[in-house]
Amino acid sequence: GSAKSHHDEL
Amino acid sequence: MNIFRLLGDLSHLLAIIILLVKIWKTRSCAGISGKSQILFAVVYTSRYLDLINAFISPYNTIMKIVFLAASYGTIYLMYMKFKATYDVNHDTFRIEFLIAPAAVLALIVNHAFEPLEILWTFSIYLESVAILPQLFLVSKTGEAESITSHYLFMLGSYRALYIFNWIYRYYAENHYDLIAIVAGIVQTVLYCDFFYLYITKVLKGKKLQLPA
Repeated sequence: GSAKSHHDEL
Repeated sequence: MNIFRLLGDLSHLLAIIILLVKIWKTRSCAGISGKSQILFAVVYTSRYLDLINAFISPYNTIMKIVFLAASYGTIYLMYMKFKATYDVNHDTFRIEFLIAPAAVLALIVNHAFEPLEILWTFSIYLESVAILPQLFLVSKTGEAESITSHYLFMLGSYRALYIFNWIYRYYAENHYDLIAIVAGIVQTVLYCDFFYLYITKVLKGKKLQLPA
């Protein structure tokens, strides 16, 4: 998992 | 977006709506922990600051705004409009004991040492334990109204469904976020005892009452 990709979840 | 995530988000949304409607219709916030609601407002505020610098999708933006608005709306109802019905004597959990460790842990274990990233991490850690004041309130009074139980069940289902979402994303997209996953599992485990009582009592039409 990259550092930025979690921002696509709520 | 997969079915688990969509159902998780909808459970989350339904939980928030159930709580707002319950308070509004009964004109009372008895049995609801204002401390947990404050923690959720802190969680959404620190996580959704990315509204100003990151655009994912209209769905994502709208949901974030709804969660923020509903969260502050709930606090307004509890601490202003229906303050007289707030169970302040039973809602005695010390939230600084959750906020401070979550903040320290976010500073130590994060994906990147940047302000927004640390706030996101803090929100994830804090969310995992934000329900504790509510569970503490239920254990202190020894019971919960069925509508409060439905709220808790929907809120717990949301994170449980997110775990299935993460399993799906791991295999389908090779995507995973260990911070979110570990915190999400902690959060879901906190609801397990409640899930058991909900299924064995509330769904059979009984009130959620803890053994004396």
